[in-house]
Amino acid sequence: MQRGIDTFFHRM
Amino acid sequence: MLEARLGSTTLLKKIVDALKEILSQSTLDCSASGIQLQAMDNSHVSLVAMSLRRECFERYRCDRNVALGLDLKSLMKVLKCASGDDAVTISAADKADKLQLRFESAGNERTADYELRLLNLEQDHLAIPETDYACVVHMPSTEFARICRDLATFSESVVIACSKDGIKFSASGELGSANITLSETSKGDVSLQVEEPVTLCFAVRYLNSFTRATSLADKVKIGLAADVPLLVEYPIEDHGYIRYYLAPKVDD
Repeated sequence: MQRGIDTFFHRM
Repeated sequence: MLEARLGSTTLLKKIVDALKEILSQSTLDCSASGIQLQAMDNSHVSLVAMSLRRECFERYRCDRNVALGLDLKSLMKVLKCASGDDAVTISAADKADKLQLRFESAGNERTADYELRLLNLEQDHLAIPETDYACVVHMPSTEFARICRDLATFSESVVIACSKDGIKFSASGELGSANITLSETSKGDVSLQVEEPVTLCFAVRYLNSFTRATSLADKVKIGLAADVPLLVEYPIEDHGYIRYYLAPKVDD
């Protein structure tokens, strides 16, 4: 399963 | 206002080429310290962060922070109007809706001015934490590009396993399987700094997109740590970089 990059780096 | 001059348009073409497969549109954030860009691809699996410090430019002036929303394909069309050895100056007034590009030939006999319409793009910045990568590998950028290209023949996914013995790239599919291992070389073109071994799985098509930056740098730096995005970093001359981050795949 491909995870999203925004599950690691959060919105500022 | 912003005014930034590069001695060669080729460098700017290489940078845009390294971005435009992952990003169709993006915002350049210009400040007194230089030009930065950060954006995710459309599917939010990877992230690109670029930095060009003011020292990258022959001349650089930015009195007030400006955000320039650009369509990268359109920018490339304008850059194709220049010769590689033309100097390029990009400029924009405060709150501009157009970017000016001026190309000057080596002997200054020819000056060409273009305007590119700017876009109002939503800015969606992510905070990239400082990461202590358990494995840091430096290798020739052409070698990394070759491995990514070759493994894409076998599978959509590539497993990267790094230990003190080497970095191994593996892919397997209907066709068969491929395993490529690089170990540290005495001449130093491949170097490994390994605190602990790491094995992660990634979608190879993103890696292949990252290798569009190959012409920017002889060496590429790869950072791996358990359960964090992969870092693939290409330096841009002495004062800049493009960093690509790719989220790992996990078992279903």
